[in-house]
Amino acid sequence: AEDTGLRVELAEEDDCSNSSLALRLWVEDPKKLKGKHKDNEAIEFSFNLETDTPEEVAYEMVKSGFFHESDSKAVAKSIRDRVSLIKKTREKPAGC
Amino acid sequence: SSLTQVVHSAGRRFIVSPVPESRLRES
Repeated sequence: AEDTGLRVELAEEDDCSNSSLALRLWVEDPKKLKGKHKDNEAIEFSFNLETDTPEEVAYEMVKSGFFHESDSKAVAKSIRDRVSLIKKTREKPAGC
Repeated sequence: SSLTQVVHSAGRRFIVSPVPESRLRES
């Protein structure tokens, strides 16, 4: 995946029984972001695979003051990449 | 450690915590 300077990982192990995931996002490379942000902070949030979109969550993070508007695309992309990976893992027979 | 919770108007809850040092800049 393209390096956005952001890292998104599962905050809890995925047991594949729930469409809602707990994800954690943090800034790995501040130089890749356009706006200011708080250092060394991880943001944990829920993401529903069926009803949520990465763009929507990124927008909420911007509105909540975690990121500058200009970084919302990078935030959305980071979430989208991780969610795609989780979905692919779930689709594999041995994924869960 | 201190945790901060922010609830967006849409209802989603964001929990802010410090990133463990071991997770920073790992490649």
